[in-house]
Amino acid sequence: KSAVMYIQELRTEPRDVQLLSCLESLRVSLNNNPVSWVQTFGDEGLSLLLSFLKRLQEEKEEYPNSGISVKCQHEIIRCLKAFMNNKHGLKAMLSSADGISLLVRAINPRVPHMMVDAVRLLSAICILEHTDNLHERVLESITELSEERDIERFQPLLSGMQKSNIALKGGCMQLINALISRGEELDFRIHIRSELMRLGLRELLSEVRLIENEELRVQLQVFDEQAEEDSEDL
Amino acid sequence: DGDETGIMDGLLEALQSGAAFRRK
Repeated sequence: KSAVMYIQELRTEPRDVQLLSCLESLRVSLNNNPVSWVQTFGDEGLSLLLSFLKRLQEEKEEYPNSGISVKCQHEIIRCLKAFMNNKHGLKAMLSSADGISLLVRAINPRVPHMMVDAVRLLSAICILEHTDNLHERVLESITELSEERDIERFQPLLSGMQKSNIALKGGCMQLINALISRGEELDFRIHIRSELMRLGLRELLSEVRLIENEELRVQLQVFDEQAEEDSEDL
Repeated sequence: DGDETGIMDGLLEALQSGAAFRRK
C-alpha cells in the first residue's frame, strides 16, 4: 500500500481488529520503505496516529474491547518508533503539540510490554542533541500527568521496576539515567536522585543488583557512576 | 544525510550500551 492509502484508510476511522491490522501493516511499511515514503506519510499521517492514540488512551478501561484497544495503542507506539527512525519523522514528532505527552501516558505499568517501548523512546528523545532541552520537555510531561492523577511523578517508573519484566526494569532505569544525565545543574541531578530515593528506589536497586542481566548491569553502573561523580562534585 | 535512516535505532543502541551516558 502507498503512504496515501494508509492515510485514507485511517481517515475512515477503523476500529478494533480493522484498526489493528491496518497499524500492523503500516508499521512494516514504515520500517521497510525509504525515508521518502515516511516523508509522504509525514505530518498528516503522524497527526492521525497521535489522535488515534489519544482517543484510545482516553477510552475507559472497562470499555468492552479494552484488550484490543491496548494492542492498538502498543502498535501505534511501534509505528511511532519506526516513524522517528529518520530526521524528518523525528522532527515532526518533536514539533507535534502532544507527541511527547502521549508517549508519557503510555508509561502504564499495567501493560508492561507497551511500557518498555514507551520508556525507551522517551529515553532516546531525552538524549537527542537538540536546540531545546528535550529532557526538560519529557520531565514536564511526566510532572503534568502526575498532577492530573494526583500521584508522585516518578511512581509509574518505580512501579514498572517492581514488575518481573526485566526489559521493563532496564527501560525504567534508562529513562531515570537519561533524565538525570542530561540535567546540566548539579543540584537538579541531586534533587531528582533524592526524590527517587524517597520513593524507594534504593531498595528497588538492591533487588535489581541481584539479577544477572547485562542490560541491567550497564544501567546500574551508569546510575552508580553518575551518583558517585555528583557526590564528589558536591 | 537527509534521507539516512536508523537514527532512532542508533539512539536506542547508545542507551542500551551505556555509550549515551559517557561524559563528553
